[in-house]
Amino acid sequence: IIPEPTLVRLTIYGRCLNDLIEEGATLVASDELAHRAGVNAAQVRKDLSYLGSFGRRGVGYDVRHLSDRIATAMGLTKERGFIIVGAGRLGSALMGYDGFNKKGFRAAAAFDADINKVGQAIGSVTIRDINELSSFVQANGTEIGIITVPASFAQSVADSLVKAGIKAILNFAPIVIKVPAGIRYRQVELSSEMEVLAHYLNSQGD
Amino acid sequence: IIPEPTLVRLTIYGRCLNDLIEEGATLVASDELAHRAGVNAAQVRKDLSYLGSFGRRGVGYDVRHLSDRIATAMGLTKERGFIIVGAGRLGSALMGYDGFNKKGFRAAAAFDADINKVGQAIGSVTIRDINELSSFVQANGTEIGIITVPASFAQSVADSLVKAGIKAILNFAPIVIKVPAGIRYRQVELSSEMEVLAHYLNSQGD
Ligand SMILES: NC(=O)c1ccc[n+]([C@@H]2O[C@H](COP(=O)([O-])OP(=O)(O)OC[C@H]3O[C@@H](n4cnc5c(N)ncnc54)[C@H](O)[C@@H]3O)[C@@H](O)[C@H]2O)c1
Ligand SMILES: NC(=O)c1ccc[n+]([C@@H]2O[C@H](COP(=O)([O-])OP(=O)(O)OC[C@H]3O[C@@H](n4cnc5c(N)ncnc54)[C@H](O)[C@@H]3O)[C@@H](O)[C@H]2O)c1
Repeated sequence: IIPEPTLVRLTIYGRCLNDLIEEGATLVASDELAHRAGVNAAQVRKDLSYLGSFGRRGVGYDVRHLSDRIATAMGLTKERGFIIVGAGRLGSALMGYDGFNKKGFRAAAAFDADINKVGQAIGSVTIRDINELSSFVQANGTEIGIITVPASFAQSVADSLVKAGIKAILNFAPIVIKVPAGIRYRQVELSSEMEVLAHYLNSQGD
Repeated sequence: IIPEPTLVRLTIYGRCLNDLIEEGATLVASDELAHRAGVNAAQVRKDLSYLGSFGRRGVGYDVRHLSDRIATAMGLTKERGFIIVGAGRLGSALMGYDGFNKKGFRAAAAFDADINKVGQAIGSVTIRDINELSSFVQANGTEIGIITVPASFAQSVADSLVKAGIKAILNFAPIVIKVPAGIRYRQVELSSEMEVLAHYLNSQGD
C-alpha cells in the first residue's frame, strides 16, 4: 500500500519526468528531480522505494524507465473515461482541461439539470440531461464521475453516480459526501487553499 | 505552529459549523462534527486542541464560539483582496466562485496578456492588461495572487506578482514554481487528484 501523500508526489515526479523527456534528457539525478518537484532528494528516494529498487547512486535514474514505472503504479496504462455532473462555470472549465487528457483521462459526457443547457456544446461533448446519466454510465462503463453542482445537490448526485455504476468520485462541491465502501472518493477544497494562505499571512503578522 | 493537514481540517470544521449555525444548532458533539467532516472524533479533538481547551466532555462544543475560534486561528478576521492572472476558463470560473466571498476573500481584479480579453467583464470586475499588475497591487495592497496561466508562463507571472508586492500565491498551473523565502505558496494539482483515483481503481483490479 502506498501512502496517499506519496501517491500525490509520484504524480508530480511523473510530470517532471515528462518535461525532462520533452527536453531530451535521458538520465536524472534525485537532486534534480527533487528540485523540479519542490521537495528534497531524500524524499524522492524514499517515495521511489515504494516502486522497487532502481537507479544507481552517482548515475541517477533512467528518465523513460522511471516515467513508465510511475505511470504503471498510478494505473495510467489505459484510457479512462470520466463524466462531469454540473455543466456550470467550473464544470465547463474542467471539460476543456487538457491536463486530464495528457494522463489518459477522456471527457466522455457532461450532464446538467438545467433544461436550457442541455444540447449546448462544451469541450468536445454536448451537455446531456441528468436523466440520461444512468443509461450513459451503464452503456459506456464509465469509471469516474466529477461533481460540480451546488453543495445542496452534491449528495444526491453522488448517490445517482454510485447507483449508475461509477466507481470513483471527485467532488468539488464544498460539502463532504458519503459514499459506500468500495467507491473511491476525493474531495477538492479550493476555499481551504485560500484559508490556509490567510492563516500563514496572519501568523506572519499582516 | 499548527501542522498543515490540521489547518485544512480546521477549515472543513469551520464550514460544518457554519452549516450548523444555519440549521439553528447551538451545541455540537465531537462525534457529530467528525461525521460531517468525514473524520473520526479523536481527530477532531486532537485538531481542536491546537486552539486551546474548550468544550466539556458529554456536553459538546458551543457552535458559535468554536466557529469564531477557528475563523480567528485561520486569519479570517478581515477581508482580503485577491487578484487572478490568466482570465481564461479556470480563471473566469474562480472569479465567480462565491465560496471565496463567504470566507472574506474578495475578487479585486483579473489580468490577462490577451489584448482581446482586456475590458471584458468577468464576475464583478473587468479584465485588465497584465502591464497594469504592478501599479494595481501597489495601489491596493493586494495580498493574494492566483495563477491560472499556461505552465510555461507561470514562473514569470509568479516573479511579477512577488515584485509587485503580493505576499501569497495560489498556483493552478501544472508546474512547481519557485518563490523567495517569506512568500506563502500553495499549488493545486487537479490532474493528480484524478491520477490518485486511477491508482485506487487499478489496485482494486479494474
Ligand atoms: N466556480 C469555481 O471556481 C468553484 C471553485 C470551487 C468549488 N466550486 C463548487 O463547484 C460547484 C459548481 O460551481 P460553479 O461555479 O460551476 O456553479 P454554477 O452555478 O456555475 O454551475 C452549477 C451547475 O450545476 C447544475 N445543477 C444544479 N443542480 C444539479 C443537479 N441536481 N444535477 C445536475 N446538474 C445540476 C446547474 O444547472 C449549473 O449548471 C459548486 O458546488 C461550487 O461551490 C466552484
Ligand atoms: N481548465 C481547467 O479546469 C484547469 C484545471 C486545472 C489546471 N488548469 C491550469 O490552469 C491554467 C489555465 O487553464 P485554462 O483552462 O483556464 O486555460 P485558458 O487557455 O483558458 O486560459 C489561460 C489564460 O491565460 C492567459 N495568459 C497566457 N499567458 C499569460 C501571461 N503571461 N500573463 C497573463 N495572462 C496570460 C491567456 O490569455 C488565457 O486567457 C493552465 O495552466 C492549466 O493547466 C486548468
